[in-house]
Amino acid sequence: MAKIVALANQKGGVGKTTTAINITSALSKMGQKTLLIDFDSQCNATSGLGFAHEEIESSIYDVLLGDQDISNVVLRVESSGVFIAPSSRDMAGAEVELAGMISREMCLKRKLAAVSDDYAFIIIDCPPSLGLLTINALAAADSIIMPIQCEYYALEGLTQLLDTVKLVRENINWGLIIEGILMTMWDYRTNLSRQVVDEVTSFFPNEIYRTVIPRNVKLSEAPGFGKDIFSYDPLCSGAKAYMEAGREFLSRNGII
Amino acid sequence: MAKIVALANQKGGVGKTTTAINITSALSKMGQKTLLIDFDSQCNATSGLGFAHEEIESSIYDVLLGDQDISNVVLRVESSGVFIAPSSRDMAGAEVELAGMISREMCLKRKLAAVSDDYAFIIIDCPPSLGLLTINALAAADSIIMPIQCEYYALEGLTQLLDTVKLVRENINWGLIIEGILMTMWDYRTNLSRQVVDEVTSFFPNEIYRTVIPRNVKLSEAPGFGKDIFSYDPLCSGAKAYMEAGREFLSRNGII
Ligand SMILES: Nc1ncnc2c1ncn2[C@@H]1O[C@H](COP(=O)(O)OP(=O)(O)OP(=O)(O)O)[C@@H](O)[C@H]1O
Ligand SMILES: Nc1ncnc2c1ncn2[C@@H]1O[C@H](COP(=O)(O)OP(=O)(O)OP(=O)(O)O)[C@@H](O)[C@H]1O
Ligand SMILES: [Mg+2]
Ligand SMILES: [Mg+2]
Repeated sequence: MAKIVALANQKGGVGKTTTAINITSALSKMGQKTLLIDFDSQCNATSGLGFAHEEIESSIYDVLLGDQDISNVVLRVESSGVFIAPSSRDMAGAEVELAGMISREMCLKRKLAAVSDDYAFIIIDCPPSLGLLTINALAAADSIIMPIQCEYYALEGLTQLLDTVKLVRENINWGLIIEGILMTMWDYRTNLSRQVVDEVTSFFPNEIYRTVIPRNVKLSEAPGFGKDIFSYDPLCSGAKAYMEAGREFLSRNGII
Repeated sequence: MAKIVALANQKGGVGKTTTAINITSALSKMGQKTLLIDFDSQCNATSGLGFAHEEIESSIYDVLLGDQDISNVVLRVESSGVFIAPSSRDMAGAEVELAGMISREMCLKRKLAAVSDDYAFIIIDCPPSLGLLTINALAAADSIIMPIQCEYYALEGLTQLLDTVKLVRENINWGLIIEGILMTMWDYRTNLSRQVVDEVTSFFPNEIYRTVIPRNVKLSEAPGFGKDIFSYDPLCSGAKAYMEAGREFLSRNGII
C-alpha cells in the first residue's frame, strides 16, 4: 500500500517541482520504489526529468479524464530508476472538464488505487493554485509536504494553504495530515531567510523539517539537462540537502 | 482613455507582482496616473503595498461579481501616490463563479470601462495560471507584459503563454499585442541567466526589453514592509532597474 504525498503550495515558484523531482530521486536511491505524478499542465516535472512533451503519447490527463490505466502511462528514467506519470498540455483544460463531473474531487484517488501496491511512495507535484487539480491531489493524499520559499510572500500564503487543507480534511479526506514543511531557497547572505524560517518554526515547531534547502544554482541548471540533482551534480549543496530531506522523510515515517 | 496592460505568465514566482507594484510606482513617479489591479487571490500586490487583508472592506471581487463600482474600492498609497484596486480571499472562488456566467471572459473589461478616463495606465497583476481570471485580464487589456525569470522552467512556459495570447486575440480581443518581455531575477554570477536571455532575445528581438531586472534581495524585502522599492531603498539596483523599465515602457509608448 503506497503512501501518497502531495507537494502543494498555491504560491508560485517556491520549489514544488524541484522538491518533487529530487525527493523522488532520493527515495529511489534509498531503495524505496517511488512514483512521481506530474499534476501540472506546465509539465515541469516531466521535462525536468528529460521527457520532451512531443515524446509523451499518453499522460496523466488520459488517466484522469480518459480511459487509460495509470500503469500504461508511467515512464521510467533509466539513469535514476525514478518512475513518472507525465503531464501534457491537455491538463490545461482538466479543471474545467472536472468541474462538471460527479464526485469530481475524487477522480485521482480512484485512479491511483490501481497502482497503490506497486510502489512504496507516490509523490504528486501540484500546480500553483488551489483549484480542482490540487484538491484532487489532497483528496488522494495521505499527507502533504508544503515547500515554503524563504521569502515574505511565501509566508503570507501559508494561512490560505492551511485553510484549504483543513477544508479537504473536514469534507473529503479526514485522514489528510501535514507530512512536513520544507524551507527552500535559503540564502545564508540575507536576514530575510533567517526571519522567515524563525517565523515558520514558531508556528509549526513539529512540522518544519530540520533540513533546509539552500539556494543553489545547480538546482536550477539540472532541469535544463533533464536530470535530477544527483545525476547532474551529486556533490553540490543542493544534492546533499535533498538527500538529507529524503532521509528525514523516511525517518519521520519510521523507515530508517 | 487609459492604456490597460496585463502582467501575465502562468509560471509561478517569475516576478509578476514585483513588476506590477514597481512599474506602477515608477509610472506614478514620472507623472502618469496609474491604477494597479490585484487580480490574484493570493493578494500579494495588496499586501505588498501595505494593506492587510483585514483592512479591505470591498475588493476587486465585489466589482467583478458583485455590484460595486471600481472607483469605490480603489485605495491610494499615501507615500507613493499609487492607486490600487485590492484583492481579497473571495477571489479564490471567482473562477468557479465566473464559469457559469454569460460572456464570462468579458466581465473585467466591462467594469474597467467606468474608470478608463481617470487614469493614464491600468496595470493588472495576474495569478500564476491561464484560467478565467487571466483570460479576463487579457480580454480587457490593450497589451501584455510577460515577466520571464532567467531560469530554464520559465523559458519552457513561454510557448504555452504565447498560445493563450494568440487564442485570446483570435477569439476575444483582436487588438491584444505584446507590450514587451521583461527578464527578471538576472544573476550576473550564473551562465544560466545569460543563456536564457540570449535564447529569448533570439526569438523575440523586438519585444524583449533592453532593461533587465537583476536579482536583488531588497526587492524581496520591500513587500514585508508594505513598500514599493522606491520607498524602501531608492538607491538599490532593483530600484534603478525598475525606474529604467518604467522609462523604457513610456518611450516604447511614445510618451518620453
Ligand atoms: N534551492 C534552489 N536553489 C536555486 N534555484 C532553485 C531552487 N529550487 C528551485 N529553484 C529554481 O527556482 C524556480 C522555481 O522552482 P520550481 O519551478 O521548482 O517551483 P514551483 O513551486 O514548482 O513553481 P510553480 O509554482 O510554477 O509550479 C525554478 O527555476 C527552479 O529551477
Ligand atoms: N529581481 C528580484 N530579485 C530578488 N527577488 C525577487 C525579484 N523579483 C521578485 N523577487 C522575489 O521572488 C519571489 C517571487 O516574485 P513574485 O511574487 O513577484 O512573483 P509572481 O510571478 O508574482 O509569483 P506568483 O506566480 O505566485 O504570483 C517573491 O518573494 C519576490 O519578493
Ligand atoms: Mg512546479
Ligand atoms: Mg504574484
